[in-house]
Amino acid sequence: NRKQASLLNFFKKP
Amino acid sequence: MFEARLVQSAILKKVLEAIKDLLTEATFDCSDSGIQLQAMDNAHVSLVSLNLRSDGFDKYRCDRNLSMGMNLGNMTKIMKCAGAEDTVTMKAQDNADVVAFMFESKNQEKVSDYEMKLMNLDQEHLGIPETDYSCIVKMPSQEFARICRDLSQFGESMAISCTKEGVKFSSAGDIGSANIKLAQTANVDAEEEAVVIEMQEPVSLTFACRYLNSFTKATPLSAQVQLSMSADVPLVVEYKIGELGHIRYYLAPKIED
Repeated sequence: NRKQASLLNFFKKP
Repeated sequence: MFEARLVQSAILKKVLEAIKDLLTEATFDCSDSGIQLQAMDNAHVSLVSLNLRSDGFDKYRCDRNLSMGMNLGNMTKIMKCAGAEDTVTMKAQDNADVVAFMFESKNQEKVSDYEMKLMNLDQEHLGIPETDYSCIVKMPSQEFARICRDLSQFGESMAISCTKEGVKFSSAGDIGSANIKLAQTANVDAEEEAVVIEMQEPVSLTFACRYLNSFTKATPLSAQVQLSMSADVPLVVEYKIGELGHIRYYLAPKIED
């Protein structure tokens, strides 16, 4: 089973 | 003073169709170089990055940087009032709380003016790291839309696997499974019909079909779409908007639980 990752895991918050 | 004019209002209508599935509101950042928009969907799974270059407009003026927060449902209502052949001009004063849309028919026999209230939206522009992607696939945008639609019937997610031989899309679920393989095209008459693969390393990633289907709302903007993939990073789906710019979608992968 796979779970949906969040973009916030990859891209930097300002 | 901000003013941007497009002879083909249809382009702006298509841009709006391409983003309103994912976003209910968004900030259009206007500067001397053009109009940019960057926003994530509510679930923080996908991101839309729109870039319209000032030199792609038929007329463009932006004296001071301007951020215009717009409700995209309301903007859609207004853009539906433009005829397919109309010219559109967007205008705003510095520090304005409204944006004006003017639609002009050919020969200027009909001129329509609409004003829309702007919103103050919280802006959080994410830093997207420069990435050398392992695989870049260019393919007809209609083919990609068709594949996303067809595979969505089988499961909530689909795998995209790329090798130098080709790209494979697959999905599985209660009713069974589906696999679609596209080989790199050897010879094509029309460039937009080509499937071209640039591969450094093979990649296989899994994505939610729902978001991919939303991205394909941009299909009318471009005959070709470009998919950029590397292991364990978000997919980039890019549609060029003629000489005007591009729309890019980023999608976080589904990962092992």
